[in-house]
Amino acid sequence: MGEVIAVASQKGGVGKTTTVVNLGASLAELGKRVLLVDVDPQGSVATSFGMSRYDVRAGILEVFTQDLPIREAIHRTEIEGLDIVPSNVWSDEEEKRNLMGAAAESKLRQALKPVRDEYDFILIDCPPNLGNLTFNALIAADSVLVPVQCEYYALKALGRFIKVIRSVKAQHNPSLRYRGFLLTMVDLRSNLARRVMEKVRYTLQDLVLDTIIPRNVRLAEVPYYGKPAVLFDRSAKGVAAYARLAKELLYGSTGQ
Amino acid sequence: MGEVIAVASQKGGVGKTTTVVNLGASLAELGKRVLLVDVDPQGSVATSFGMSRYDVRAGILEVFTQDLPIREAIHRTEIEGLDIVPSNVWSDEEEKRNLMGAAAESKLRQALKPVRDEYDFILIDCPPNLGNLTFNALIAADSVLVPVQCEYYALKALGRFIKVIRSVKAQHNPSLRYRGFLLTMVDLRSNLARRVMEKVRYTLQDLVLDTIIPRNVRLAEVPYYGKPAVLFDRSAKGVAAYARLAKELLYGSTGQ
Ligand SMILES: Nc1ncnc2c1ncn2[C@@H]1O[C@H](COP(=O)(O)OP(=O)(O)OP(=O)(O)O)[C@@H](O)[C@H]1O
Ligand SMILES: Nc1ncnc2c1ncn2[C@@H]1O[C@H](COP(=O)(O)OP(=O)(O)OP(=O)(O)O)[C@@H](O)[C@H]1O
Ligand SMILES: [Mg+2]
Ligand SMILES: [Mg+2]
Repeated sequence: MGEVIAVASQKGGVGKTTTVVNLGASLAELGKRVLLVDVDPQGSVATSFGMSRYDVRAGILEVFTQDLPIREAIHRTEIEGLDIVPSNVWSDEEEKRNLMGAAAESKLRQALKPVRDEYDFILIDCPPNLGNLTFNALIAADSVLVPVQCEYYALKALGRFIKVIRSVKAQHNPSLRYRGFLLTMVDLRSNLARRVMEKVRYTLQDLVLDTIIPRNVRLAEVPYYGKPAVLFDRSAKGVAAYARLAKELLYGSTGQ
Repeated sequence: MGEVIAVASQKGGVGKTTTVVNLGASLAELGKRVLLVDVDPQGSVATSFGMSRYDVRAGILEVFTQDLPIREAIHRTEIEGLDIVPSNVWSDEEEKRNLMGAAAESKLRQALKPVRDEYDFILIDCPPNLGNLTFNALIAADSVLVPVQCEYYALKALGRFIKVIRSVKAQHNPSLRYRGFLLTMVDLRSNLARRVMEKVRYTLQDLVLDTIIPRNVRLAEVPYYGKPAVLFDRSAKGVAAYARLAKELLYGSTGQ
């Protein structure tokens, strides 16, 4: 029985896509069967695997708007056991009319039912807002993983996010739980990052994952190479961090 | 007659808020009258001026949903000549029901009419998506300033953004023009940043502003101090860069 994890934050640029892509690759490297689902119209997951619009047979758009069985939108990747459902909302008019507003909030949950048992993990990449698509992901998910960039705007965004989770749990998905808050792009030499880290740990206590993702340029090169970092630089700091995160999610605290 | 500039990009975390706040402060320092309008439900502009929900009498929410005259939502800041209309969408349900979907796309343009002549510049901070609020800003604006983080996902996002501008011009706001593409968070020691910069300049040519905004931790401390960087470290690299940007917008190319 696979676990569905929504990777979400309304704050932009905190590492949602980078986490979905590289955590997914790390879990697959540990022998797990993993599906990445991109519900962000930006389509950054496809970009991370070098896919252009011509490589995408069908995607999340048809699943949402034409009831396409999600199995038809699944694409294999270079990594054994790692599949993706790309976001193929290529035009904004479509995004606004069909996706952002119209789909029922439990659309994705229904769509994922037939394939849940075929994967150990399903990771959902969310857009940087708390609109309909993120709601769909939170309603489909068993748990939510929240990347937190160690900066002040991202810190301030947490309060609102926690409120939304509470209301989703109360009104739509009572079994939704936190998988954890993940500190990302951490530069330990920076006082600002340390201050924010301390504050996040003080406020959120055990909900903060042990694993920290350091700022590492190799992670930013994923969309350049069109593949997760483990495929082009296995020795990178960022790759090791996502491998630790995968183990923490599988086996519990790393006790760092 | 004031110029209305939308600061927009659907890519998250590229420096939209940081640009609105610090460019606004720089223009005010040069004696211009400036209004910052935040249409992003995250409310990062208020955070940048240390305002909590208790400091906000009224904001963009009442302007959009209760036809409050925008003058009633204007708040003074510590900087002479710099005013703000904060975003006060505190709850997401409100955001989804009232703001994201319902408001007519020309709502903001109508709302700004009575105050346009009282300011030399009106800068609009947009959310990281191409939904209704960003459309409102693009329809209200004379021009659009596009922060571009020097990384690959942000580069890939440009194509879609340019398409949206083209369609807004064709269908809603024919006089909308580019104020320019602004390279942000630039670390010149990084090959990745140089490669992306070259690509942006090669593709967008004269549309790329001369001024570059370097990565500078003082800019990231704005939400910690609750004021634009010029007020707590006038000597910072980031402050000098936004001062150069202000001059470039006022007087034309800096010829860098
Ligand atoms: N640990 C890291 N070290 C260095 N760069 C990183 C790291 N994590 C992410 N990045 C880079 O930072 C930027 C933001 O990350 P990413 O796009 O994954 O965030 P996001 O939350 O998915 O953004 P959005 O809100 O736009 O969807 C990207 O350019 C990415 O390559
Ligand atoms: N030139 C810079 N140097 C260092 N840090 C910066 C710089 N510009 C922005 N930042 C920091 O990077 C993060 C992203 O910037 P900011 O929040 O302004 O982007 P945004 O595009 O408004 O994000 P969102 O899409 O969430 O609205 C913030 O933590 C900010 O403090
Ligand atoms: Mg993303
Ligand atoms: Mg912002």
